[in-house]
Amino acid sequence: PESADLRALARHLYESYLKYFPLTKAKARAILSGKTSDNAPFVIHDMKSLMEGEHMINCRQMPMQEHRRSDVGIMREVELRFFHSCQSRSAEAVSEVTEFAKSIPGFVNLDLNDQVTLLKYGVIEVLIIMMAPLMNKDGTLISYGQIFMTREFLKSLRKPFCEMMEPKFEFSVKFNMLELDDSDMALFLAVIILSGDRPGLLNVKPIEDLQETVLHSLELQLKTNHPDSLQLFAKVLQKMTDLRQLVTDHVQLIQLMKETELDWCLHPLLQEIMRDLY
Amino acid sequence: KEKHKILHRLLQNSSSPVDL
Repeated sequence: PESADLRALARHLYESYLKYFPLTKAKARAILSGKTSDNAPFVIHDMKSLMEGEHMINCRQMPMQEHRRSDVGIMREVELRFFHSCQSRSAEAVSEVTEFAKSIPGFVNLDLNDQVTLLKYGVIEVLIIMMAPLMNKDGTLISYGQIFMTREFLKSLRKPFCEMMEPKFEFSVKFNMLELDDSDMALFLAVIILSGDRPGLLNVKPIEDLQETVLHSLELQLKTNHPDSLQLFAKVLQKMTDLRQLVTDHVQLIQLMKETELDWCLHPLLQEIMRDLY
Repeated sequence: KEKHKILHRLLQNSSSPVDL
């Protein structure tokens, strides 16, 4: 394709990225560096601040149960409520990623079953990539940037909750060193979604054709946007290998939680995605 | 199709993200 077409594709995907994803990297970095006129985020660094900040997270689906009144019981419940609200937010985010996928030219013309497969296998990878701009080495923004939760606090939760986020921090700190901006991210997300090697695809060729065009667009975009960053295109693509391992480990952890946590019930949409995934 | 009915619904919904 002509470079003008590739640039138009990049612009189109950037516009739908801005339309569907409420917290951009630009905004997140402004919040994290204190360069915004908005209020600084509320910091959650221990159980007390989690309980204080709970009203800012959507925790209403799971009211405090009467029969547990000991401190340990209450803390256990606060943890569970927090992870339930993480699930609700993740389900919302899946819906946003779906709208973004539908805006990729040609996506909605693919076989509907293949669209489902691409989302099923791609969406957690996309969500992990989208978490990276919200993170730094010390913690992560949540609740649309209203809250900063520290990495140490997440590590201090009981097993297996404490194991959930640490691998994402390790990945994100390295990924952020590539310094992609929102317009680069939009193209990279589309490349991830259009992976022709997902298990069970019926018609691979049109998916690979679409991905090839987006890859050309990403390559051109990175050369133009980051002229001094050598081999950036190759480095970005290499991240896709790390992502698959992260998703496999994440799904295993969720399965483990389903078995060990009696109070744990997985959001139906997340269940659909994770069932028979890897 | 039954196994992924919410994903199907999200994909076939023509407006903005659906309320989950």
